[in-house]
Amino acid sequence: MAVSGFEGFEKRLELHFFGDDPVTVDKMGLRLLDFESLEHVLHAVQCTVVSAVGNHFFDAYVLSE
Amino acid sequence: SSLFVYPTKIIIKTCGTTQLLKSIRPLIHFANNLGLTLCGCRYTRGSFIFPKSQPFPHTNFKEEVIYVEENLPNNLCYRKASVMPSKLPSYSWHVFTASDQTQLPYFALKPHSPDVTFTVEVCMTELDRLLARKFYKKAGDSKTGDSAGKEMTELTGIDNINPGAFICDFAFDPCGYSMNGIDGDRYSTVHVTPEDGYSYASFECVGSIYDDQDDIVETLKKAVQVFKPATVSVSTTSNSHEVWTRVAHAMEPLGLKCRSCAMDEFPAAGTIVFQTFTAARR
Repeated sequence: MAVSGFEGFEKRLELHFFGDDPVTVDKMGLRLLDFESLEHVLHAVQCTVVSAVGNHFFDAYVLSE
Repeated sequence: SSLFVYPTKIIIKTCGTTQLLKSIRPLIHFANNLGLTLCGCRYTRGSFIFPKSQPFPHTNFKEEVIYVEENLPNNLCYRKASVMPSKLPSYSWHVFTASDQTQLPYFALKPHSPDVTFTVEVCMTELDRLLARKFYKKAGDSKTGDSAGKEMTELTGIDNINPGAFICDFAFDPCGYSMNGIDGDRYSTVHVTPEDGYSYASFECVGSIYDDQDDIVETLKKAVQVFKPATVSVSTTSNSHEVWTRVAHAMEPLGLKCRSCAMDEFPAAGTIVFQTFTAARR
């Protein structure tokens, strides 16, 4: 196999959800996922969180493979 | 790589040889525990530089689509996979979308209305070597990833792409950089692999047809100027003619000539326009 370097081109996945319970959806919805659950998901993707920030609208995480 | 979590939307964007699609099943499970049900999925990627290095289920697009379909619930019945071509053989845009009927009535009611918000995904290769070198940590530099990342952000002008955004950045050893910008309900993100021979950078942001149309033009210009790439592809999720013609306007002053433009419709998920540009001197 040709010697390969680090693959820059990303894979991008966007998932949309809807909820019957207006409280969950209007307030925080997926943002209620605890960090342990997020880490479980990221473990499946071989990633870890190296930096995080959030505001009124959403949470943003920088990941490392 | 980046993760963005909204109340009803989650976006994961990873580079390298990660098995991104393996996140679908656990995410659906945890969201269900919160009373949330999946109603839409969009998977996109360019063409890998090292496709043979990709593990299952990413060894080819057909295998990715099969894997996604096997992990989606049946209510997402409107599905489409498409490989959007360009005139550059190693530049295609791979798209898979799936939606459930609860979204279709909305979309069907306004089949040709311009999508209000849109996502712009920019992929850049053959970066300017001097500019790419700015994304290497200095030998013996004891700075943490955070502080080295902050230094790179300021040194390269990435903080000027959207001066109103709060930036969360990180530099990797010995090279490489990722940043997320947050500005109200809008994210932006930059990922850089600066190694010569396979240098790559991406920029992604969200726009709206109600924005001042020069906003997206200026943003894209500044983002591409950071890297001065020889080849750029831009994918926009908008059926507004205005949006993707503006993308081309943003590239021309940078000496980048449009070489291809492909458009495709995805049921209950809207339109995607895929454009490629190369340095006009070619």
